[in-house]
Amino acid sequence: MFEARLAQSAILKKVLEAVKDLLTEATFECSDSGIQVQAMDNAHVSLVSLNLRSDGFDKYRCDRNLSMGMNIGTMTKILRCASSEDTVTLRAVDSPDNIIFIFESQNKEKLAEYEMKLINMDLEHLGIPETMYSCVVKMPSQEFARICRDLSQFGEAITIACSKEGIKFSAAGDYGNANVKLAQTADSDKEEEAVLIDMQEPVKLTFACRYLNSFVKATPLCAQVKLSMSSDVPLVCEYQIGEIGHIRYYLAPKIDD
Amino acid sequence: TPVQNDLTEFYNLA
Repeated sequence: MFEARLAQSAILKKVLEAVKDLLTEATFECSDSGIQVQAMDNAHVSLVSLNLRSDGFDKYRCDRNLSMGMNIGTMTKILRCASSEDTVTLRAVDSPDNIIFIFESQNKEKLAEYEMKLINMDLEHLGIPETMYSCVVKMPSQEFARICRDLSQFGEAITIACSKEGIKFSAAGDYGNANVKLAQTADSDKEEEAVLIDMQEPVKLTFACRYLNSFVKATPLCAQVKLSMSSDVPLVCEYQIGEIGHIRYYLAPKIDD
Repeated sequence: TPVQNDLTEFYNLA
């Protein structure tokens, strides 16, 4: 028996919106410690790593480990049927063919059940080693989303250069070029508005806009985003999900031939 | 122009 309940479906709705552009299907691995998803986009350029800890759920029970292949499009449609304040419960038997989503209104007067067929999937897992990054930047997630959107108008790629002075985003294309510099904030009274840079060595990396613009769909999950970068390795873009877990996106850089 | 790399060039597929 697997059962996981969240008091408000809003978190799960936001998580689905944050992955649906990148993934068509994914395996949800459920164990005593929680729910984990690791899945690459079809082009194998980016990877989504989602972790929801069991202690972050209002109720969590997982009698034996389950790997459930889910169609992300269908799951997104089902979650859109829930109101943000509805309680959501995920339920499956031990060797499931289906998973059931149960939405209950706050006043308990409406109860909706949606059953979704599971799919058989080959589990592809990337071994990602613990990495010390040359630059780790924390910045407001809305600012990052804004910069990705604005610079995407100028080119297909954004170059991120990080030094002690700050972080610079730039894009160049046929119509011109653009760059946005953010300095490290002097006083971080408001934690959510802070730009913090932890730099060992300066880095300069180039990434495809279309993936960055998919990652920023996670913006409603967290006020801050963490970008971890080292030369010639994938970017890690991380959003905390309240007290329950995190979503990390990995993105392979574009490298000069 | 820079070339888009594949993630599997950086991490092993298990």
